[in-house]
Amino acid sequence: YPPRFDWRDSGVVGPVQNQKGCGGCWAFSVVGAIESVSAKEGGKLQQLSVQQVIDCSYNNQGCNGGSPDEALYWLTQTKLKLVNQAEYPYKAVAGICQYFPQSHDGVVVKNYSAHDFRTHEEEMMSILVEHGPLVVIVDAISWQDYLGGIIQHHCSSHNANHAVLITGYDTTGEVPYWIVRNSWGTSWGDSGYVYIKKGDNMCGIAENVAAVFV
Amino acid sequence: SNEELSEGRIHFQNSIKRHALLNSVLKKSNNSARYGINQFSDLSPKQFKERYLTVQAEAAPKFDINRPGIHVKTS
Repeated sequence: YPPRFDWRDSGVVGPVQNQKGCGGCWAFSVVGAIESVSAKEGGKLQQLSVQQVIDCSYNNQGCNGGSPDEALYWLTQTKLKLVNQAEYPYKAVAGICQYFPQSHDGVVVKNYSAHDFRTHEEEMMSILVEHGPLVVIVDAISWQDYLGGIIQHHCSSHNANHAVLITGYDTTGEVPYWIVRNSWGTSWGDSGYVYIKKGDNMCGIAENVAAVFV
Repeated sequence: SNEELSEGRIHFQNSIKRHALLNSVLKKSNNSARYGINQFSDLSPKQFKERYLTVQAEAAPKFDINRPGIHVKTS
């Protein structure tokens, strides 16, 4: 696989989102991955409804938090069709689940994988290139003050608390790093992105890595 | 309210001290992370954690290089 790779270059990564005051990062990361993998598999890149996942994923807690693994499990079990964001727009508060008929257009998650790649970040690169952007859970305590650059220090891996989407990596420079899309708007970090040193499980980025299949 | 404003100011001042610390102890290089004022600077670390760091983490099975198949949760 190449020394530098970013799914944004293939036009299959949607714009950075802003979860605002809702603790729904778990839904943003999952929906972001589904959007990208769906586009990669030949569909057009479309923004899918994060609000649908927040409202309907009963095994999570809406804007109070949740787990990407649980959301993916729920999506695969129910075969729910994820509809377009325009049809079920984001409100930044959890609400009542709105149902759509099975005949309605939408994207279905067929399967997913979730692994701990703590000592296998090289293999993580190949999974990313082969399957698409990856949902990961990180310890983002120090991200409160982040402005840009590659995080190489001050990022523990003891307490995973935030879900994001890895869209690529770059190993061409002095410090190899992961390219990560966050959901705190474009005014945070580098236009909404954060770069994390690759190879040391920095921020716990390799401990819970999910790939989506649509 | 005045109380909230005052609290926000204290958090902001604390965040500036935090930025100085984070930036000073870094190994300086062109691509090192930079820390400074952003939209979260008037929140305390506790408030930031409560509002934005809400993932319920689950342990994933270790990746086995000899069995790199799909793991699907079954219960």
